[in-house]
Amino acid sequence: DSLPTKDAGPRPLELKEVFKLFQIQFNRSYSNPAEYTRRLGIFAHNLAQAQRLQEEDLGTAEFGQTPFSDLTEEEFGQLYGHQRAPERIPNMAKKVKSERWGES
Amino acid sequence: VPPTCDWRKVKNIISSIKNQGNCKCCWAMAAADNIQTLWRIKTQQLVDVSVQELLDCDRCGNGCNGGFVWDAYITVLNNSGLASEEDYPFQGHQKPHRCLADKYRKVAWIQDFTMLSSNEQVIAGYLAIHGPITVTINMKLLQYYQKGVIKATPSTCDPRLVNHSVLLVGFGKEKGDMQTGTLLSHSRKPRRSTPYWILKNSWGAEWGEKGYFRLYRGNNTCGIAKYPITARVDRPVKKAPVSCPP
Repeated sequence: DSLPTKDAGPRPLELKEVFKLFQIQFNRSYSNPAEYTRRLGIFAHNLAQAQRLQEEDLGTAEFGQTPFSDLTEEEFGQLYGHQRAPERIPNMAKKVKSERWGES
Repeated sequence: VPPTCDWRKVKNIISSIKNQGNCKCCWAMAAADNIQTLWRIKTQQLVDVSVQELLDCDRCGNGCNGGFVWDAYITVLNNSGLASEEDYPFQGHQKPHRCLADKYRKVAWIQDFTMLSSNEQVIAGYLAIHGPITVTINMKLLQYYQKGVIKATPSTCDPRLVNHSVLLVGFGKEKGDMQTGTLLSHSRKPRRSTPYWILKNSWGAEWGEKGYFRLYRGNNTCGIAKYPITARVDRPVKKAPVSCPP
């Protein structure tokens, strides 16, 4: 992605060092140079996104590098979000098998 | 409702932070944690309950591909309880195994499950009296979260699009940091004290505040008040209940 310069965060040289540290800290390696370059771009985008969230947040939260900083938002959602909860909980009949009290 | 509550401070009630890895089982981990915590509070028995049973015996059979906490409670009712983590350990593999619940002794069970009011004061009161509950939130901002209290608006975190279940373990209020005179390098807005929820995630202890995170309390940040659901765990009573005299 072409990053707007003001949001690009650290300059390319520093960015690669930051990314290197990220890879070491979270034990990340990429299968080929093209994948590395792609992940570096995603990483830079996510740092800029974190900076924007930081400015937008109305609380005291701090955003920045996390174990998920080399994932796109879509990849993160697919990996960690269960299917979206329905607008309302489906009605369900609950029945308990055991009649005897004190049993599970 | 007390001003603050933190179940992590009670010894042996909240278990260690789990890591769901590549298995989309936050819903099963949150429900198991809820049942286990309530069981420990009610009985003082330090059980560790099986997440894998909820994955393998879920009525949708999705295993690691996602699910809902309310289905987890139905599984526990239908199986008459949960096996121990030791007997029926978490595998985290993609496809669901067949259900092995009948093979193992149950170490904890529930009488029912219920959804609380979406009033955050009511939720806080219930949490303080009975114990941790599960909530389901929009997890979008968590990808970048490091620490502090997230206070979002519906435009930055849509409260209708909830897709991640976690355990609500307490609440508190962060002191305001009114700047007196000194200009900080970046212009920090002077803040009143910030009420927050304390939530236990299942992404490992390297993430967030040692595996936990905090959300603003009072404006349904990220949809936290949409599905507050908890098991009902009564003290196991051996003798028959008193019956009403004719």
